[in-house]
Amino acid sequence: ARSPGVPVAPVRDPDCDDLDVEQAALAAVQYVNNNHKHGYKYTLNQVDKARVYQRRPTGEVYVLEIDLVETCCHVLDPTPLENCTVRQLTEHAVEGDCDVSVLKVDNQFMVLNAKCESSPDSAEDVRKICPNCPLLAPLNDTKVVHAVEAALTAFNAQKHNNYFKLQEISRAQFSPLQSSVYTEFVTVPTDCKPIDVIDPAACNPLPNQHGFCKGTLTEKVGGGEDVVATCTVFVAVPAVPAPQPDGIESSLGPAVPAEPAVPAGPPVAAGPAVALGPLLVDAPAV
Amino acid sequence: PVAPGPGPGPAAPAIPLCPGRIRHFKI
Repeated sequence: ARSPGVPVAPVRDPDCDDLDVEQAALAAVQYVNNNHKHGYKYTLNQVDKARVYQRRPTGEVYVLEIDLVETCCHVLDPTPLENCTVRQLTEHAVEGDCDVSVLKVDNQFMVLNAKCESSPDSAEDVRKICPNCPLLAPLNDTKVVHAVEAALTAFNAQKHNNYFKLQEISRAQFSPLQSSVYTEFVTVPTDCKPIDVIDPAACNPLPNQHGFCKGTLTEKVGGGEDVVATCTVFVAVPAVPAPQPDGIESSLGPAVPAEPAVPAGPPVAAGPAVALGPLLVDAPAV
Repeated sequence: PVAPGPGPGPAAPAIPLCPGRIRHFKI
């Protein structure tokens, strides 16, 4: 026990590139990505500060300030973080600043707490490196909402097996001349067929399936609009049960595959319960 | 006789290397 009000002296101030510091930072990044359900995954850019405190009875607490940068993978996208492309500054990237505490015990890192603030790069900084690059737009802007609805309508018009509903608008950019709107949004397939949807609210989302879409709406000079939509749909497929020794009955119930909204591609990532296969579904210009 | 010169003196205190390396780009 220590007297109240007496701060615990730090054990040491390690290098920010110390291997343990990096492992603690990576554990914190994983924690952050697992605990926000909107927007994109972040990846570690830099460790700003590191301090280590002793923890009783055992262990050490790493108190870190870390800089994160946005990737192009949505947090619901099962793609491993290592395979996610970092969002380039020319795309008006978002950064995150986090204060985290990570406990190290028995060579295992466990995040105790994390507090993060995210903010887009300044428009001036984007302009410096790319004068004509589109800047981020508010997600609730009427032009953005219209562009997403038009892109989703175009995608659903392709008559996939299922009707897709909008789950989240995750990104939007206006071109400098305001003549086109670029959007990224998340969709979810439903139990409705595209051709007989009267009330979308009555369609129920299928579990463990999401479409990650990009759409561009361009206003034509003579009136009218061009819409382009591209979606990557991840479909959950049941995992193959591990072979059981003779005489031992599997505790798993029968695998009942839900009909995927789109045919599943080859598995690329395996988790404890499901394997996920991506399928690129491209919608040409409409 | 030549008086011994000053020794190397105490080692400079180690300076923690922070912030660490930038993995992607400077923000």
